[in-house]
Amino acid sequence: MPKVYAVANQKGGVAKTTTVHALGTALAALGDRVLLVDLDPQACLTFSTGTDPDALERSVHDCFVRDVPAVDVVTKVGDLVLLPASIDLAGSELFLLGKTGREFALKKVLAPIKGDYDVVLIDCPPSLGVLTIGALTAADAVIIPMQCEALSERGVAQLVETISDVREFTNPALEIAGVIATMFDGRTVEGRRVLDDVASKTGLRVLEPPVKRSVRIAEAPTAHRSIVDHAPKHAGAEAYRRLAEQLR
Amino acid sequence: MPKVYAVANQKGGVAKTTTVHALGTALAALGDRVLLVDLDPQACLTFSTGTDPDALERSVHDCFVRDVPAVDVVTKVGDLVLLPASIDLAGSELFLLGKTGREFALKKVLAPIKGDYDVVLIDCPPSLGVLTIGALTAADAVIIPMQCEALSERGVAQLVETISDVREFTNPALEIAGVIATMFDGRTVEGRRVLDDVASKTGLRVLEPPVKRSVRIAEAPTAHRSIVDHAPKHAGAEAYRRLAEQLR
Ligand SMILES: Nc1ncnc2c1ncn2[C@@H]1O[C@H](COP(=O)(O)OP(=O)(O)OP(=O)(O)O)[C@@H](O)[C@H]1O
Ligand SMILES: Nc1ncnc2c1ncn2[C@@H]1O[C@H](COP(=O)(O)OP(=O)(O)OP(=O)(O)O)[C@@H](O)[C@H]1O
Ligand SMILES: [Mg+2]
Ligand SMILES: [Mg+2]
Repeated sequence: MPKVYAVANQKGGVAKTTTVHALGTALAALGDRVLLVDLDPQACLTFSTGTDPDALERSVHDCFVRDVPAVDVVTKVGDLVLLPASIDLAGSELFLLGKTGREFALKKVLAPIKGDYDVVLIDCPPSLGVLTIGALTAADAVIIPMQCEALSERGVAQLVETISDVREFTNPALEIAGVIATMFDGRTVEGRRVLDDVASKTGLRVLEPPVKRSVRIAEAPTAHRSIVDHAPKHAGAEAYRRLAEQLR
Repeated sequence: MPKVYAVANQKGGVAKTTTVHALGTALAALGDRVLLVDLDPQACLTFSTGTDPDALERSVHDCFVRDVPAVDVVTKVGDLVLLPASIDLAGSELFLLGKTGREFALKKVLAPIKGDYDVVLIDCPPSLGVLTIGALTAADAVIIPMQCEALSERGVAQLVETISDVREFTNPALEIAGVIATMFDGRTVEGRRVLDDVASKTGLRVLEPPVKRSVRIAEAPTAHRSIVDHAPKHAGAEAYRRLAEQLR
């Protein structure tokens, strides 16, 4: 049975997608069979792997609303397998809001196929809505990418509260794997202050090392690669590989 | 009658909140009476002005679901007036989804008070859901902050499509003021490429100058200030002032 990770943080632009893609690539390079699940209607993960979300016949949306089996929707991308998203997924949110047991929708979609993988990584949208709750319900553990800046700080407590609710109601076994400091600016005191602040206030484990900010990481999606593939000797690739080893 | 701007981009972390706060501060310094509207349940704008969202008795949420007049909810913050958000606003989204004419909810909330201001700036959450649609329906024009990186690029076309829908159905007079290049990395080719790409594909006007990436801008919220107040001589403050002048 695979380890299923939800990569979540309702704050926007904290490198959830970048982290899912990089960790997935690193784990695949270590020999794991990896499934990536794109749960964002903006389909950035899907795009990032070189799959055109607007050209897809089917996406995870069809698994939710038309009961299409996930095995008929997943697509191979290099050494990874992707359950892709498309803009249709915005319709899934509306559809699921009206359904009993909606929190379990993703878990049900993944159940028949997850046995084929060693690790599943779910990329969440920047919200604590029904798609993220579904990811938290389907997961064994949560990875929290965090941009160590003032405006990101507040969200972590709220996310931890949401995780407690999910533990209480829909997924008692859910663990928190830890926080990953993303786009970390090592040159300033602020980054380290925010990280220590969050760790001491929430008691969350901080996974090491931080991933430093680097323009090459932002450029990798243009080449339809994660930094791990795009520039394997780059410090960011190295950081994500060291983080990936701790998730196996 | 004031000029009402919706500051929107469904991509996360592209400096919507930072831009609203900075432009608002710059316009107030030019003598305008400025109203800031926080439409994000994460209440980052509210926090950024030094208002504690968790200590608020009422927020814009109460205007939506309990018909509390906006005049009883707004709060003075320095030279600005703020219609604040709180986590309750997540409940507004659900509530509004069930209501006829929901797109006009914010417009109705603002109608009695907007005459007291020269400019209104609405901070949108990272989604194209009911709150953002409400902002686009209430606005005279849209400002699109854009992080000039590959993963942000795709979203702009989708946002422009949404704006066309709003023009067609709920706000025929809606204009696009233009794109602001935020957190701009002048040292690389990528940033300028993405900006030119978006401009040529969408025909959108690019407002000048770009706001360069600088750690001081990310630190300003810790002091409960925008960069314009926090470091008036800083290049980012200067950029936002020059942008503000074009919005009057
Ligand atoms: N270490 C890094 N250094 C520089 N840029 C980075 C780094 N990590 C991610 N980025 C870039 O920052 C931007 C935001 O990252 P990303 O889209 O992965 O965040 P996200 O949390 O998934 O956003 P959203 O909330 O919109 O889903 C992207 O353009 C990405 O390429
Ligand atoms: N020019 C800049 N240079 C450096 N950091 C910046 C700049 N502009 C904004 N930031 C920082 O980048 C982060 C994201 O900005 P902000 O929260 O304003 O984006 P947003 O689009 O409102 O995000 P969300 O989608 O979550 O609402 C914040 O920590 C902010 O302080
Ligand atoms: Mg993402
Ligand atoms: Mg914001």
